Amino acid sequence: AAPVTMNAFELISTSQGLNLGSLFDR
Amino acid sequence: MGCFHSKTRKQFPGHEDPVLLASQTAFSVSEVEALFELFKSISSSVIDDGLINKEELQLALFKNRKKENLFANRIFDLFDVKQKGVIDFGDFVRLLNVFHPNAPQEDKINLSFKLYDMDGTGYIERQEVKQMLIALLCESEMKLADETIEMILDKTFVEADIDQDGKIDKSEWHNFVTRNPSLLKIMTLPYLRDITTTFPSFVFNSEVDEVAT
Repeated sequence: AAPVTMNAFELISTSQGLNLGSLFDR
Repeated sequence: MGCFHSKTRKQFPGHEDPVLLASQTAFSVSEVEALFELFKSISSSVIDDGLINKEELQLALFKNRKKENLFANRIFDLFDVKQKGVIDFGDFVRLLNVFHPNAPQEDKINLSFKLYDMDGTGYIERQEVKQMLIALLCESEMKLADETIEMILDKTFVEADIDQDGKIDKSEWHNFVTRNPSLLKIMTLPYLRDITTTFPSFVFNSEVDEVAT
């Protein structure tokens, strides 16, 4: 529980919606 | 000419010539054809019309199509460069090209800037970043107090917004991601190296005589 040490973009980039790798999970 | 060869392609509207797409991207003809197998499966998941709509992209990304999702919308907008409301095969290949491990870093930086510049003003504004942070918290069911969110934004803008005008311009973004290369990790898909192995069935649907280019 230490997200404050991360910057906003590091946090945002953990979104599943931004992970295009899931397109390949067919 | 192999026994699977067929010259009749108009199965999907807007399906661009794989040879042409390969000439415009880092993909080989075989890889473009393998990507077409992936495209076909996504574009037929809700309506089998040879185009990917928002619902289909969301289904592929999240395995659900019910909830409106800001990030899925952003990715959709990046694919849908001509703002047609649907993604055709050419859009699909050209965008994935930027995610190729061998694509120029500069292209990845520019595309990531576009991803965060939601309203297309040429700046990443604090409000946009806040909106995305809140969307992330909703998605992950993580709870953070508003003042914690503001602290994260303060810290981020102190680091990224060099001229302290409250928004991040392209050169500040360039500088910031160069100092924080992990931010570009989402812009590379290692899967794209092995696309022909992942979708070997492209061989049976190939339309070019020589697929091993």
